[in-house]
Amino acid sequence: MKIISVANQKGGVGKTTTTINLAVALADLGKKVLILDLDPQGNASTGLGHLAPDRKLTLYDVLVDGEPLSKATVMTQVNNLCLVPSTTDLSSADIEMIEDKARVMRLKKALQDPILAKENFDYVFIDCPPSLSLLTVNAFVASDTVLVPLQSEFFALEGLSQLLLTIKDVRESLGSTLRVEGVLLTMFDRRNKLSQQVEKDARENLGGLVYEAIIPRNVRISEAPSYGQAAVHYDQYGKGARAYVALAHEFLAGQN
Amino acid sequence: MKIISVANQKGGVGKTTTTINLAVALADLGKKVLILDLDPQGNASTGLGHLAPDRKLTLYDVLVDGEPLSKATVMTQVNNLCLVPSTTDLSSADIEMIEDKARVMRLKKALQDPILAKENFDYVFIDCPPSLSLLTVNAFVASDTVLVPLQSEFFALEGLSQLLLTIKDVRESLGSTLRVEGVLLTMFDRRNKLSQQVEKDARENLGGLVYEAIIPRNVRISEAPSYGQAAVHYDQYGKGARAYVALAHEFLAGQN
Ligand SMILES: Nc1ncnc2c1ncn2[C@@H]1O[C@H](COP(=O)(O)OP(=O)(O)OP(=O)(O)O)[C@@H](O)[C@H]1O
Ligand SMILES: Nc1ncnc2c1ncn2[C@@H]1O[C@H](COP(=O)(O)OP(=O)(O)OP(=O)(O)O)[C@@H](O)[C@H]1O
Ligand SMILES: [Mg+2]
Ligand SMILES: [Mg+2]
Repeated sequence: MKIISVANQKGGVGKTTTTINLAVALADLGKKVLILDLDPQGNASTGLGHLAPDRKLTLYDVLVDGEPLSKATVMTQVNNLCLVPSTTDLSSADIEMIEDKARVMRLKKALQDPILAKENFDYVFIDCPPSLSLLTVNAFVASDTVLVPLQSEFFALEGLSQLLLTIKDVRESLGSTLRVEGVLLTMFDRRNKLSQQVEKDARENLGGLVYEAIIPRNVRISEAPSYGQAAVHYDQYGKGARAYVALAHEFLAGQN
Repeated sequence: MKIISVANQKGGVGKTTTTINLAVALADLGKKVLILDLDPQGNASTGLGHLAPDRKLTLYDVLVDGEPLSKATVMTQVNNLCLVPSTTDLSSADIEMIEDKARVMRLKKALQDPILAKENFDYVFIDCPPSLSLLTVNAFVASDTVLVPLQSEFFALEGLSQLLLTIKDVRESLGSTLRVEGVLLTMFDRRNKLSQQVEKDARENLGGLVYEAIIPRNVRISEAPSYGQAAVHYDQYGKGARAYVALAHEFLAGQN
């Protein structure tokens, strides 16, 4: 079971969209996948059609009250894909865990649930909130790698070095092997010189970490969540969906 | 001096872009304006051409070390507009202030700086980070109103009710008069049925709170920060810039 955080403290860069579409594309390829919705906004849950009133046990109950992760895991409408949902309660989790010296280890411990291990998930993706707060640090401590969506816009590059520093801090302070899984260019517009500049800068500075697959800005991608579906199902022959499927293949090729 | 938070916990909805462009448009109309960059990403500072190496005193020093706000205030390249910048240090402010029972009042107290009062600012805009954390609560406690940028996308509507609840909580628990200044539709694409749906839903549910002015998705707006300028200066005759100028006029008309 490989655990991957999808993170970037810059908001609106495509973390949730990437988590949903990559996970669904991998599930379609026969991999068993689990999504942890670690964002109090609960967008990954909604985007998979799991609406707020249906969320009985959530990541809040797991992190704050110690409920087993397996108990909060639900099926989705997609074969091979399960979800642990979130609600806005999660936004108070960092204050509620503040007394616990081992608060950064809570998610890592929860993922060691023996009943969860029996499910034989190939991949666990953690959709992170837009901040480098305790929730995101919990995700990094629990993860093997971090997949970084990078919006092809000016402000997005600015936050990248801080994110890479935080990953290094977690690796060194906890003696873990946390590293970058890959950097994915999102909302890319070929006609826009800013997009081209961001791609050039990213490939120059990050080299092979940047995926060949690039996700174009594509209106079908932003429509899909309103139908509770991933874009790879909602508009499977569209440019956006095909880019995420290409990413899934490139991601799998990189696992060896 | 009226204090306005620009907030929405959903990431990437145009908080920083709205803060910069509305503030600059008001400064051009002769109002004296101050921007507080309360986001550890420091995008408002960068977007105004105030680069990280130049940031001597920041909001971190004000909130955590008690430096006077007037001391951290710098001029910008725009007449009538000043800034209090931020750096990534600010992301540890909530943990560092946790012992202080009155931690939510720190920004409010800092804004009572007598030297700042002599500057006779008409408006103070606080660019908030994408979360409902201690920094954003500090902004709400210090503010008269909250201006809410609403991206014309599906996930953006989902978080709105939570944001309105938080504003109500702050108002009731502190006996303040905090209310919504207005809701601004951003990144609007007339050809996209999702944008039209979000506008219809917003006007039906929020009525007169929604500005007439709508900010279109416009590539010049996203290019402007890479030149350290507001879009209203970088591309002053463009559709995006003109929409922000229209907003400034509508905002002023609403002040009476
Ligand atoms: N390639 C794309 N083309 C067009 N729209 C997109 C694309 N990817 C994401 N979007 C839309 O952009 C918005 C932001 O994406 P998303 O919510 O996935 O970002 P995020 O990083 O998870 O945001 P947050 O920081 O709030 O968690 C959403 O409305 C989404 O539907
Ligand atoms: N009307 C618009 N048209 C096109 N691009 C826009 C528009 N408004 C903002 N942008 C771009 O979209 C991205 C997100 O905007 P911005 O950074 O202002 O949002 P934010 O809410 O402040 O994000 P965060 O949640 O990270 O603080 C930026 O790259 C910005 O340049
Ligand atoms: Mg998200
Ligand atoms: Mg911002």
